[in-house]
Amino acid sequence: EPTMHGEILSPNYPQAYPNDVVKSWDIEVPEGFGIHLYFTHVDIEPSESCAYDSVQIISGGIEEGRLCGQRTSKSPNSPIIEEFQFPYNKLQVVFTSDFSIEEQFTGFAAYYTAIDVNECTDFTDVPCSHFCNNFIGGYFCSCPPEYFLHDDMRNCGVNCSGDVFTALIGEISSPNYPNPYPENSRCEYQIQLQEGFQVVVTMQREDFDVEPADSEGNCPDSLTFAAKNQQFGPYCGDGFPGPLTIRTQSNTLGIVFQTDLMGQKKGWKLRYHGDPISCPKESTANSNWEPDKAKYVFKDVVKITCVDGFEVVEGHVSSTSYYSTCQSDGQWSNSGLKCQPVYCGIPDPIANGKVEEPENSVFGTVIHYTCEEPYYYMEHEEGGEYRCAANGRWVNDQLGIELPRCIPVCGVPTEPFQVQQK
Amino acid sequence: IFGGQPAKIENFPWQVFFNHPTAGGALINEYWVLTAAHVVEKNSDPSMYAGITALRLADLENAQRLYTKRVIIHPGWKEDDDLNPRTNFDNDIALVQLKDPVKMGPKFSPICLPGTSSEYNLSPGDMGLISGWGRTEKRLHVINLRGAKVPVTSLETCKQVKEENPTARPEDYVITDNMICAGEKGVDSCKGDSGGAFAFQVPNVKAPKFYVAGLVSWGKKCGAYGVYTKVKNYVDWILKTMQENSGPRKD
Repeated sequence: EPTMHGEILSPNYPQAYPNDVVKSWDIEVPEGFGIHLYFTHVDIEPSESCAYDSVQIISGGIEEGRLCGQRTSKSPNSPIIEEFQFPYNKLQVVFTSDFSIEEQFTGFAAYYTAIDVNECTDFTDVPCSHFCNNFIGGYFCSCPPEYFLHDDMRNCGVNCSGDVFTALIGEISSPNYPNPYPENSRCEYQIQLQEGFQVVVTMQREDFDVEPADSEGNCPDSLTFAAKNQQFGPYCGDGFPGPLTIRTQSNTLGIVFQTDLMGQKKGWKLRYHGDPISCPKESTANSNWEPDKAKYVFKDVVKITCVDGFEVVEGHVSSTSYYSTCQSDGQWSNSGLKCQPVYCGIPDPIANGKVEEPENSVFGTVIHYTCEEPYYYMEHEEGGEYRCAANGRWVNDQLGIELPRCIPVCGVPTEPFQVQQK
Repeated sequence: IFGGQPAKIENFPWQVFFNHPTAGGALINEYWVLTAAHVVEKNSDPSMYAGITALRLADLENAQRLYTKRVIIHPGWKEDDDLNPRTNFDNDIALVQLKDPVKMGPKFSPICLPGTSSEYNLSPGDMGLISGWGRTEKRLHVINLRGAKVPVTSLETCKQVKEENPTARPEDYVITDNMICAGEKGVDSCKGDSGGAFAFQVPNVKAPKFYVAGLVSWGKKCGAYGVYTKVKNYVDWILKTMQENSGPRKD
């Protein structure tokens, strides 16, 4: 159990200590205290570097001292021969003796007490980001006005997070801008616009002054934007290093401004506005868009009309046009629909004639009907050519959709009747 | 056919054979056969074959049988009086509508109808073809189709023909402008050839092409001059009748 003070005596003290002894003491005082260890008697076999018999003082695994020989107080008013002070609350003392035939030694007597440590000044590492307050057995950190102590009870920061901007246009700046921003802070802002608008951030280069990057390019203080799946930044330096206009393609944007303890600068100021999400003006084949605009934005509706000979097929229904709406995600609805050539199907057969099987029966395809010559002829001379028309029918210039007729050839015998003269 | 010679159906692919009584007809399109009224006046369902040269039973079995849908006799045809021999063959023309269309080919092919222009007017001496399986000089009827080339002559010639065994008075025979007289000594149509086409070449066309100028109708005797129904006078009736009786087109 930690104690506030204690005594350590070598074996058999004040009698001579035995040979071949190794004995250690683990000293522990309450946390927040250091240890004052002092020796009032030292009578240990002397040797070079105390190589034979010794008492070692070890703190944190490091030997802080090693004693041997006979020591006496240097001050007549004090019994203390040797003393140590440690800002830690644990210490190990190890006594070692080897075999010796020489005269006998009485060992050592030492005492320790818990002493107060000034955590604010006794250590290299500063325990508090701002104000350090020492008290007996501990310390506490405190913060300047407008700052608050973080949960780690050591660091102070400003309360700069939580602002949510929903207006379609606005301005955001770092705390205290244009005065130096607070150190050791993490400011998180949110821009949340209604669906269908994308956040567009505009920044003046001179409105940005953040502690520049180190030699490895890491920003000690940084401004970062995050939208959907993309991140812009981190940015730092004197003058905004990123694009002066950032189109996020998202209606929400997270802004994080992170600072460390050092090097506060002027900070930054940005403007944003909501830009209606635009949908790309796609050049869909074989169709016309109405209205035809250079730019389409959220909620715009276009009527896409297939050009002659093309149709859009949805399930079993075909039509010559369809509607598409610019959606909040910048995509067109019904984008899967396409104008495709009208299909005229397999041409109907005719009696006493034939039609060649077309490779495809789509708009513009031309087929030819023929009659079974020489016994039939086509009723209309130019009636054999049909074209797959925009209405999905096979159409002839003369007959329209009517099929050609093959008429029997009359009056032509296969073999002429030869009258034999007698 | 008197004075004729053997022919093949390929020479007269429009020739239709009528059985019971033996007679002929002319195919004028896929659905219609033109014949003489007296051939079908007592037979509303004639038995017909097309595409045959010889009338052997085996040939008939392989021939294309034509089935009658309806028989339409010219309204000007006077019905037969059984008690007297027929002496009036005016309007001796009829149409037989077929149930099924004839598939044309080398043995089945229609003959053209005459045009109505004056080019289709026949003059004495114009030569036409007749064909049939009817009586010859030697036989009452023949197995193989026969054909002959006969000249047109004046109606007066036919009027002057004398019967060897008259069954009626010569003045009783009616001869009208609806008839064509044709033939020459020894070349003629005869019994059994009735209804067959009297075919002439279409005027002013390069390739030979025949139209039905007449139908074998009657004669006072065989072997000289015969009387044929003048089809040109009936073209309007033929076309009108076919149009009125054509059902919905099957193609």
